[in-house]
Amino acid sequence: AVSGGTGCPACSLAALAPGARRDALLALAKRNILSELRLQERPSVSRPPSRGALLAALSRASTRRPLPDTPPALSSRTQRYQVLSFAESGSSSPGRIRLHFRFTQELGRSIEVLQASLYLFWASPSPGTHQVTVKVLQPDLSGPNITMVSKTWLEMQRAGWASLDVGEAVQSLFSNGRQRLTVELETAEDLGSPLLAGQSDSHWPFVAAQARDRAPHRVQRR
Amino acid sequence: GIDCTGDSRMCCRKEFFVDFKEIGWEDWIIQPEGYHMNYCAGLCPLHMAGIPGLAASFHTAVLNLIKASNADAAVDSCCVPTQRRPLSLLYYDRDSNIVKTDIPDMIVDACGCT
Repeated sequence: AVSGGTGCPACSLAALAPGARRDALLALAKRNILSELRLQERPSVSRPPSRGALLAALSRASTRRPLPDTPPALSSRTQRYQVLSFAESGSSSPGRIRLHFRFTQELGRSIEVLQASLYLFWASPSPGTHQVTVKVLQPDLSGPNITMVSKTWLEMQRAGWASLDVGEAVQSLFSNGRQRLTVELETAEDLGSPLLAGQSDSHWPFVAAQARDRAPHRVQRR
Repeated sequence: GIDCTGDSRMCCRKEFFVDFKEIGWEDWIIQPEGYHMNYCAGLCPLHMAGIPGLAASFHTAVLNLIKASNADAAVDSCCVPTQRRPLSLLYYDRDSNIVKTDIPDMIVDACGCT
């Protein structure tokens, strides 16, 4: 509506009464932001993470190693994203915990994952080195089966945060149009659940990912 | 670029701030508190074509004026953004994940005539 007519884009805006102009600009601002974020409508935030979890995650994520430089030609127009996804608890049994991470479709096939790390806080009740088996699982789209994408071991020596690279798993998730990543953690049964039980919100597990829009196809002239 | 003042009729940058609280978006956009959108408005006489604000050369204006006087068909010149910068947003997405991104070219910093 703003750019209608044959004149310049701002001409029809100038012709509007101040109130209508303000409404038009607000509508334009909303539409631009949603469109650039690939959202059909504003998200309704039903279960925001606690302030403690958010601050801890931002603090941990900001201390990661920097990404390699992007060529200037790409970086100027390539939109980048940093995503923090907090775990939802799944089924658990003594010594075994399942965590689910959900990613929205808007950040799906069109983005390239540059880096993704899973952060876990270990509140060990006993001293010594403990091994945690970390399995990254993806549910099959066609049925109830679950595919194991990777299996790694973490050695926890003292209480604190540990991180694990899950970049390939998250990229594979996005490439296949899936939205949910499942992580299964296994510890020795007699330890209880030092990864979740009794922990404050600020120690809640999360995945921190960095991504960017896929580079457009480039045509080379010879 | 020139910022619009009360009596300005020539091409200039008008400031326009979108307060996220005012439009009810403060629950999903964590930072910033608003968007300095800004926009361009004002007249662009033909001899001002190609002039990004007052910083342009006087000679360019004179040459354009001569060209305009000699032109058989006038070509419209528009007041448009000549300099823009990204808007950084920290927000909750549909799944309550936290996303930080820089949307390019969202904030109008300067205006000029095409």
